[in-house]
Amino acid sequence: QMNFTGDQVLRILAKNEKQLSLLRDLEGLKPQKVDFWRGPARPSLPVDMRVPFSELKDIKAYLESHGLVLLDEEREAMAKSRR
Amino acid sequence: LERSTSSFSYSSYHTLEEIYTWIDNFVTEHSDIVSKLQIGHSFENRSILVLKFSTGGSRRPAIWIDSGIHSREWITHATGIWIARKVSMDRRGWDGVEVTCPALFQNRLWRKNKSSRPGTFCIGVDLNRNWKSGFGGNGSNNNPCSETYHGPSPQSEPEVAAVVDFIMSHGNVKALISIHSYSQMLMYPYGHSLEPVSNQEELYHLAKDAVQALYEVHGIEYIYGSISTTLYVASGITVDWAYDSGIKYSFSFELRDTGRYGFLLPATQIIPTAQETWMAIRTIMEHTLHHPY
Repeated sequence: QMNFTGDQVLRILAKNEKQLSLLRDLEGLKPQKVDFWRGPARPSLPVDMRVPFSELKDIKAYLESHGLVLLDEEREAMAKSRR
Repeated sequence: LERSTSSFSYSSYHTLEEIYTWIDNFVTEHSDIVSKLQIGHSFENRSILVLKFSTGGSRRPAIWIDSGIHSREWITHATGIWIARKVSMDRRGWDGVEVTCPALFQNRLWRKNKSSRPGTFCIGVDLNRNWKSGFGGNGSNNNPCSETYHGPSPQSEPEVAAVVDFIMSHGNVKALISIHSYSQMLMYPYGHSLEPVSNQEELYHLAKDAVQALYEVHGIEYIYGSISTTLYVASGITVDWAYDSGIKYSFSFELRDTGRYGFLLPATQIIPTAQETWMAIRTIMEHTLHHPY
């Protein structure tokens, strides 16, 4: 059976259609790098996206490069965990 | 293997094999009201089974419930099983049918079926985008790698074709309820269009009543409305096909939760979810019963 250890499900709140479109681009990648639990629909609805552990770094970099950043609380929690 | 349903845990998730064993035991124990029908095979050649609840007669007005078209929505399989037991215990004089959906063994977070075609790298078609109404429109995808890939043509998938054939040949289904997760929503057609259906006001008020009945069980809040205005535009979906085929009361549930656990809803929430969902379904069923057409 597949093992999902280390995978993360990210909840993304897109500001506008342009950001939603960036997420839709991820869906078209072959092979697929992410698995949408709640797909990109409209800006008022959150997008839930499972990211395999092996793709986390690339996907987060992609999101950050397009202005989709982790919430401060999570950054703090990650920093604390590293310390 | 269990020899009866008395030792079956309704508050746990189960494998397909366990569910199929439960079905056989359940039918044996309630043979006066429940029968098992095989209506076709999945792409991987597994039996597609329907439980029929009936006090007799043939092609009486019926209500169809499917609970688990998408394999990773585990809470829907568990809820479906609990509801089947509840219906047998209530012993009302209605005809109802329920389908189980093959769950997948290796990837328990898989959404689609497992169909493959020569020359296509990715596998699987979204069985909730393969229906005829609005097929191929917005809210579905022609990319085989997409989770919402609609397939090469309407009803191309054996799972969908089997259900369509069954419902059309029955000819007297008056309500269709399709259960998914997650998001805590109760919705009616259309998904493929923003255009309201002809009895939109009736469906709106029925959804409102059903959601209220659900809320009164454990205080869980659902939003409700048409699929396209509540969630998103989605084409080729089950309830749109059902409505366009003349089934006036067609509803789609999205069960718990709103994303804290998503598909990985803890098993401790199975029974509460099933209890509240049942009250909403009963509301829809009773409205159907009292508004024959």
